Amino acid sequence: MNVFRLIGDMSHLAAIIILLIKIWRSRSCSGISGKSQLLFTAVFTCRYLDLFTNFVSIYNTTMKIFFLASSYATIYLIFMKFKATYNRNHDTFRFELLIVVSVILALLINHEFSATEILWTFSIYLEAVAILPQLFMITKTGEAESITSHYLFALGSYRGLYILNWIYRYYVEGHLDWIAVLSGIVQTGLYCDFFYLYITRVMKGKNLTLPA
Amino acid sequence: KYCNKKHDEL
Repeated sequence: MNVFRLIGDMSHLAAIIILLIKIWRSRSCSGISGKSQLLFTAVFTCRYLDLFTNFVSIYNTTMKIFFLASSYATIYLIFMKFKATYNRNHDTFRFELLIVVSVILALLINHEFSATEILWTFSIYLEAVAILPQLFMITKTGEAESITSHYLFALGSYRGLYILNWIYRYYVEGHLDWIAVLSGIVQTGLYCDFFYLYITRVMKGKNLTLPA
Repeated sequence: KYCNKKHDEL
């Protein structure tokens, strides 16, 4: 554990909590892509199956359980409890495509051809692109509530901080997992436009509206 | 050097 990873994890945790608070307080999931949330739930489910087989630390186990539980809670809020507020007609990204491509890539490019390893690899590839339905939805509506943009900023920063963590681990521990690193770079790259808008608009107290 | 003994990250 190093400082970059710790802040990264805290940023990830903050993102999830911000999203839950937004939905719970406003009793509404408007502006949130249910498809991205479904993908994140699939990501956590496939990746954290090792909860049953591989103990790392109390911290690791606790975080995994929290991420799993919170993602299922989010899905429940969007598709059941507050489903009347879900903007289904704006959430039109073909997310099946992301799943198919991630499955194929995971079968072709992995560290080891075993069930758990392929599921882990699939979760890494899918996580890299899971935000696309959400970004697509914002592009379509042309705006996002500020709390939604705080959520996205925390979620995007998390993988960016992981990149610093991987650089650190490479030099200090000789640890390099290029599947995670390359996917993490893609994942962070997808947020670039958003980061720019967030810093130039939201941080100055304006709303996140896309230039026409 | 490549190392992938276990996935200890989240």
